[in-house]
Amino acid sequence: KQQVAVIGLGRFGTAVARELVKAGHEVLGIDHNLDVVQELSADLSHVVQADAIDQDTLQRLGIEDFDTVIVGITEVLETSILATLIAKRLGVPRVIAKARNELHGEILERVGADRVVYPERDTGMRLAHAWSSMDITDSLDVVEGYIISRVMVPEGLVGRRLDEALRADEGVSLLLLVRGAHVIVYPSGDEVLATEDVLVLAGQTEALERFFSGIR
Amino acid sequence: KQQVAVIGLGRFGTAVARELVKAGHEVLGIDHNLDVVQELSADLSHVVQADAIDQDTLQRLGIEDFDTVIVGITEVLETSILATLIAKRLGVPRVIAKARNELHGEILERVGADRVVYPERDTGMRLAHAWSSMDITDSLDVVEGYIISRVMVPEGLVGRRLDEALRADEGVSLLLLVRGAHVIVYPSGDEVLATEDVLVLAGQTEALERFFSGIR
Ligand SMILES: Nc1ncnc2c1ncn2[C@@H]1O[C@H](COP(=O)(O)OP(=O)(O)OP(=O)(O)O)[C@@H](O)[C@H]1O
Ligand SMILES: Nc1ncnc2c1ncn2[C@@H]1O[C@H](COP(=O)(O)OP(=O)(O)OP(=O)(O)O)[C@@H](O)[C@H]1O
Repeated sequence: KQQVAVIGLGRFGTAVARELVKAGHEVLGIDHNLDVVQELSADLSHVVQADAIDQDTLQRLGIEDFDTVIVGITEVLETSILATLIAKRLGVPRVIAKARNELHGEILERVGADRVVYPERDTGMRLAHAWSSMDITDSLDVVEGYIISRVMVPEGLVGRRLDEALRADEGVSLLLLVRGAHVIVYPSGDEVLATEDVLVLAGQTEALERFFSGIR
Repeated sequence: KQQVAVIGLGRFGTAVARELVKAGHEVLGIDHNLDVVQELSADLSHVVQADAIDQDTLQRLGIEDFDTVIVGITEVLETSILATLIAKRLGVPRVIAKARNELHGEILERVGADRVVYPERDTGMRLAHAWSSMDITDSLDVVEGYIISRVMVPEGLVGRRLDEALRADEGVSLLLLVRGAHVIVYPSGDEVLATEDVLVLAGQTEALERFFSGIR
């Protein structure tokens, strides 16, 4: 398990911090807003009220001993950029920073951020890539034009065998079949689809689109 | 292909609109900021300057004929909520709206949004779920604690056969092997891993974590 410091507990910072605690990592949250600090004091390993760009305070908190620092601040670019630079100068091996836009992202890379995330842009792109007549609940871009998508089993397929529902010639592969908490990898063709099943499919976006619209 | 209207061309709205045009859908962009409208006029099928909550204007633009309307506005909640309600009252089959936070999201659902997206929260959660010592470039949550992750092939595995690199007992499955633009589904055990290969792996988060930290 790792030690992670999250500087800036907005929507992004809070979501990362909470999920890392759930996964068993040790998380220190830092924010200059006392309400935020109090609200999260029960959820994170430690939460302190401090100024993200006060190098002395960050050193006193032992920031250099953390495996990763996440900077989740974008309203004031100077704060995000300085906090990232300070963390790298103190020797933190990995700094991940949220960017407001591409220009901000480029500055963060130049001052040493190991990874820059763009929540609004990436969520917009993911929504468009998983676009289809089916209700795709989530997707992963594999290469341009080829995606993995997670869908509830369409009503038109319930009760059918897999090898009937998904003929080999359609260019769509079923990677995983999820039944409750049980995940079946490479399901065999004689598996019969049931309501509530979740399918994880892979293929060219057009092939998936054709497959879904053919089920109607 | 579908007809989609995107109301509010911020980072999220612009990203969705651009990617949908790339995928061949017809996209109408609407924003009240003239600079934004001009900037995107070359990228989208149509872009107009209009007020998102002016029902007469939306009707004149023929909003009810669109398959989907996306509302990407969160600075002023009233605007997002009214635009969503107007689109549903005009009969748009699917409205997808960006929410600032959970309370905003609940109001959007109550006024008829078919789907609500939370870019900052979801990106934060995805980052934490794909957390590991390896550089996971993207991930998909299958069920709680089980993910699919896309990684560059680790240096320690280059030159090795798949069945050596990934022993069956580790609880990690290789779903796809990506070599340039070529995607190999269910790669066979005698495949030899090369630099630049991209692996799409599935497994319990702990099993993936163990697999990655064992490669060092
Ligand atoms: N100098 C600072 N020191 C510590 N915390 C700060 C500082 N500046 C901002 N913050 C905190 O960082 C958090 C996120 O800040 P900000 O609003 O800039 O980011 P955001 O990108 O809008 O966040 P979100 O993740 O909600 O989109 C807030 O909780 C804020 O109190
Ligand atoms: N009443 C309105 N009519 C039309 N467009 C509007 C209206 N209000 C805001 N917009 C536009 O919507 C876009 C996004 O607005 P806003 O800043 O509220 O969202 P945001 O959630 O901060 O965006 P993002 O995070 O995606 O960048 C802006 O380009 C803005 O000009």
